[in-house]
Formats: sequence, C-alpha cells, structure tokens
Amino acid sequence: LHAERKPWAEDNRVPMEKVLSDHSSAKFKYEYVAVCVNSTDETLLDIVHGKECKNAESRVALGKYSNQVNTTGWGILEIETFASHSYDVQAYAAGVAEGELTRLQIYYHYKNTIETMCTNHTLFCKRLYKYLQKNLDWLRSEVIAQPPTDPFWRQVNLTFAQLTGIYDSYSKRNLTPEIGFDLHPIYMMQLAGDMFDLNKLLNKTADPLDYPEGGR
Amino acid sequence: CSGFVKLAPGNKDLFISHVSMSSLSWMQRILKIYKFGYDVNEVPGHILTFSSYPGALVSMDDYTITSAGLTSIETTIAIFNNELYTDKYMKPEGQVHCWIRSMISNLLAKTGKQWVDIFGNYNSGTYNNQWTVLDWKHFTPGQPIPDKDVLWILEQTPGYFETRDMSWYLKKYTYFSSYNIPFLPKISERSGFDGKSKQFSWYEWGGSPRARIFDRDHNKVTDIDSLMALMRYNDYTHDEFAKCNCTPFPYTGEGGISARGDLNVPGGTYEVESMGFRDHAGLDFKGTNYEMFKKMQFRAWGGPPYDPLPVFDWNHTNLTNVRHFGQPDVWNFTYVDLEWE
Repeated sequence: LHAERKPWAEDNRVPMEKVLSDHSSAKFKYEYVAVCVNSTDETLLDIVHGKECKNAESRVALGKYSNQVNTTGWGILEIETFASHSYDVQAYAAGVAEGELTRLQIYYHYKNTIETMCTNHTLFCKRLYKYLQKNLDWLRSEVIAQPPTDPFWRQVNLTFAQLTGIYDSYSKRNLTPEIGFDLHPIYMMQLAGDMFDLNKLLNKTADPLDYPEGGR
Repeated sequence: CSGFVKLAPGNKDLFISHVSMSSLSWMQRILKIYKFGYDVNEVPGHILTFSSYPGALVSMDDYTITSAGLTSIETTIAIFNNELYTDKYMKPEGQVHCWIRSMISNLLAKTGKQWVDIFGNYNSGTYNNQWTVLDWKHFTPGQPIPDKDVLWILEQTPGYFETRDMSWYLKKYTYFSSYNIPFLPKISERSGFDGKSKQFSWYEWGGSPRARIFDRDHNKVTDIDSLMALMRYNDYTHDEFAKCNCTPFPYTGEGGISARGDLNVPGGTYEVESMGFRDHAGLDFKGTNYEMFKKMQFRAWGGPPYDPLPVFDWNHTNLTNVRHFGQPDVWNFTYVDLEWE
C-alpha cells in the first residue's frame, strides 16, 4: 500500500510564513529544580522544585528545563553546579537535576532506542553484556589505580558520577552521591554511537531498515 | 552527518555548523548547557553547550561549544574493512569508549591540538569519526586567520588514529566540509574507502554528492541564515549531484546536505545500498557564528529538512514500525536561537 504512494506528498507542505508566525507567538514554560544537601543527613541530597534550598550554602546544583518538543522539536536544559562543593558531588548533583527534569523525555527515548535492542538478538546481547561489563570493571579499576590528580582519569570518575546521578534520580533512588560503574539503560543511552561498531565486532544481525553504513 | 566550517567573505565572520543524520526514532532531542563550578585552570571547558538527547551526557551528534573557546563536531567514518573488527584492535580492557573520550576532551582541552591529543588516548575503535575542532581564539573578524592551530581534525579507525592541522585548508579554500568520508590517506586505506571510491564516486573524498554541493555552494554562505539554508539543503529531484542509476526514479533523497532516506522508494533499485529507502534522515541543524559563539549560543532547528521537500509526518511516511514515542506527528518547526541565562 505504502509503496504505491508518491515518495512525497504535496498536501502536507506548510508555508514558511505560517511556521515563523506560529513560532514567534509561542510562550515557553520553564521548570526549576535545586539539588540541596539534606539538612539532617549530609550524606544525602534532596531535590527541591524551585530555585532555592533552605540555605544558600546547601545548594549543589540548579536545573532549568523547558519541554518544547511539541512546539520547536527540542527540550532546553540548563544545569549549573556550585564551586563550594566537591567536584564529585557537583557532578553527581548535575546528573540528579537532569534526571529529575527530563524524566519523561528519557522514558520516551528509552522506549524508542533501548527497550527492544535485544529483541531477537539474545545471543548478541549476552556477548555485549559480557564485553561492556568487563570494560566497566576495567574502568573502575583504572580510576582506583591512577593517582587522583591525573586529569584524564579524574574526569572519567566525574563522568560516571554524573551518570550515576542521572540514573539514581530518574529511578527515584536515594540520592547518595556515589560513583557507580554499572550497566543500566541510562548507560546504554551514552553508547549509541559506540554501538555501531560493537554491533559489528560482536556479530549482531542487521535489522532490515538499518542504515548500511551505520553512523551519525 | 554533515559538518561545515566557513570563513565569510573578507573574513568578516566565521561559522561552524552540523547536521545530524540517523534513525528517525532519534528525534527526542534536548539542547543542553552544563555549567560546572570547577576551577577553570584545571577544567577549561567547565561550561559546555551542545545539542543532545535525553539522558545523554555528551552531544553524540556531535556539536559542542566549550568555554575554552572550542567547537567540536564529527561525522562518522564507516569501516568496510571487517578485518579491523578483531580483538587485536577492539577489546574491553585498556580502551575507553568514544563518548567518554569526547566528554573529557571537551572538558580538558584549551586548544584544538590538545583536544585531538586527549581524544586519541585509549582508542576503543568504536564510533569511528572524522572529528573537526575549531579554535575560535585564533579568529578576529576582518583579519586573516593564522596558518596553524585554527582547525584540527582527527580521524579514527579501530587500532589507529591520525590528527592533522587543517588551518591551511580553511585559509586556502575558505571552507572545510565533513561528510562521512575520510580525508587522510591512511585512514581511507584502512577503513576501505580507498577501494569503494574506485567503484563509486559516492564514497570519494571530494567527489561524493555532498562534497560537490559544498564545493559549489559554499560561497553562498555569508551569514547565519544562508548557513542554515545550505546545511538544510536538499532538492534531490532537481540537483544534478543527487542523480543516480536508480529505479524507478534516477535520484536519491540521500543526495542532499541533509538527507531524506525516508523519501526514497521502498523496493526501488539503487546502485549503492545507502542511496535507498531507509530509516535515515537529517534530524536537525545546528550552527553558530562569531557573535553567537562569544555568548556560547547557537541556532538549532529540529526535524528533517523540508521546503522544497515535504514536511516529515509520521502519519504520511512509508516508514512503518519505527518507534517514535513522545514525538510530535508533524515536524514542521522552525529554528530556535538559544539564549542561555
């Protein structure tokens, strides 16, 4: 049925003047969250909807988000962290703010790109799991083995702190600033580009509509 | 993807732009800025702004502006040489995946040279790209650009990467374009593009449709609007460079700066597989000029290119069974000019 249609249709063209006029009248709402050190247990962080924590010093990160997906095609996210806290806590809190503010879009993106990746590819996914777990274990061991002053490995550590923050926040877990080197769906979202070649290395069968020269 | 760096006439402005091409299921998009409270001397790129995806810590397009005065973009290099997919070059220990290396390069590099040097460490052989890194600190409007350190590229295959200062090229030709084909001879040879390009100009650096369109039209770019027009350009039914030995129509929607593989004919015959009907299109446009860069701003347009092509509409596409939860049905948007707080 679809093959009989022309590859493009005149009827769904939208005049550029209308697009620009609709756009200029659009009003966008912003949502804010602050990530604050818990007032009774300093090993925990809290999410506060709004810009302020109970006291200014306890604010580790501030996030601002506008979901304009249905009006511009984009969500717009701003995350700021504050220098009065350690780098590790800042990175984790940045992730926490993002996970909280963009939870809905993360969920949709998960549904679109991750949820079915192992459907009909069970053996491939077993190989992939083994490969990725081994890589995460090696990264963890290197972060521990390298001097904490090593700039590269310090940033590896901070990157995983931020990732852990997103995962904990998205999953509504306790917000204890930690650094996990764990395999979870949010981690898989980071690997999208790397997967083009891991698919080939680990012999994934191509899906019919896959672009033959996978990449971006 | 398509990447493009352009000096305006008289060096009055400088532009860097990118179009991401991928599966249309990847249109949940977020424009992000991270402002970390790290010491600027330790982490020059402590402020990062980029086009991205939900849950992603890096751009993945890639299009990233850093507070160190750099912009990094990339287009992917396909690896046709399957002999590179072995545990000799790709292994789970001793290698760091691309997304982490790109994050760390953006955070730590002060210069384009530093960016490519950092990125080259622990090559995982995954997400093999041609990276283009522009150092805005060497640009002054109306002045000639220096002979070096304005523009660096890095190209990667499993087990090997190479970097080169391409400032001379930008100075000589006033533009540098990136279109999924390696520039460096050894990368071309290792990846298999050498052999492919002898069979089809589709794979030839300088000879592929996008290379030829960029070469023909780069002079049309004088401001951010004309930059956007070039990067979203796709008029494949009329453009001579989009012609192919294909049936039922002698052209391909992949033959534009921003692709529309969804408009090709299902069941059609295409001389190269990647010319055909696919879940593959340009998903966006991002571009910045010198004034915008100074405020870490850029212009972004979400969705596949239209005008003169039809607007992408999930209700009127031949792509069925492509997941698009949470996406608008009709992608008839225009651009946003980002202004961060």
